[in-house]
Amino acid sequence: LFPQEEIGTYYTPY
Amino acid sequence: MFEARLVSSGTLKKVLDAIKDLLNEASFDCSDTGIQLQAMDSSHVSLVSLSLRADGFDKYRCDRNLTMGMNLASMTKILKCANNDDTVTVKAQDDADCVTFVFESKKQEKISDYEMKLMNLDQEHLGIPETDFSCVIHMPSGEFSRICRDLSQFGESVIISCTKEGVRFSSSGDIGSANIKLAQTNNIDKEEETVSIDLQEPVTLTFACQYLNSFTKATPLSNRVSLSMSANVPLVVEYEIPDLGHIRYYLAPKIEE
Repeated sequence: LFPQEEIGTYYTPY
Repeated sequence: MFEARLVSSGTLKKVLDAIKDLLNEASFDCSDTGIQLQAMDSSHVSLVSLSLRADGFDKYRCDRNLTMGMNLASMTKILKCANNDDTVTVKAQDDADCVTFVFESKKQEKISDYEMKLMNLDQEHLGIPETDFSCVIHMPSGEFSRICRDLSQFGESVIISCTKEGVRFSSSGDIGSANIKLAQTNNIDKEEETVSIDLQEPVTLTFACQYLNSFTKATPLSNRVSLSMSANVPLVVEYEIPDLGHIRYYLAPKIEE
């Protein structure tokens, strides 16, 4: 699959 | 004590079908307001967020907040034992290490129960802020499913381009290229077949077909889907589950090479 950012880079963990 | 009852097992089967492509296991967070699930797929590229409201169940009781970690393959095996029109009741004691599914046939002549061991899952939750998107597309879910399926024959990614004229889905690969354009429609007679676009500014983003196809496993839950997009943020694909809640999928856009 093409290079892709993880979804977690867009939202803050809590 | 936790107890949640749905008249139709078919609904729970559809919910499970909508998440089991992406998730091997998941934590169902139960409170007096309903059941929530948030989990990333194993590659952490997409995120599933499921919400089932307490008032959408035929009976709902949750005395203490409870997190039930379930293996979704095991849950699938159990739900296969139910007919779609069986009533299903999901039950667990407080601090229980297992959950019970009770299936009752329409005429109550057959009642079966299945107990499943719960798992302790260490799942990370992400805070997702309410966002104003540059464009929100509302369209028939079957049409979206068809487009994802058709375009995934051409390439591994789909470009979604939304302007005030309409939305264009494109894909290309070794065999050639494909473009599907949808214009906004104003068919008041068949509202469920309309395509509508709320546009603040035009957006073009690229996404992996594989994930979009997994999201469309929710199609049987709703005849409508919405796609919310802004530049450089995850796509949100939302299916409203009538009278029960919603399922949302978040997918990171492809990084520019």
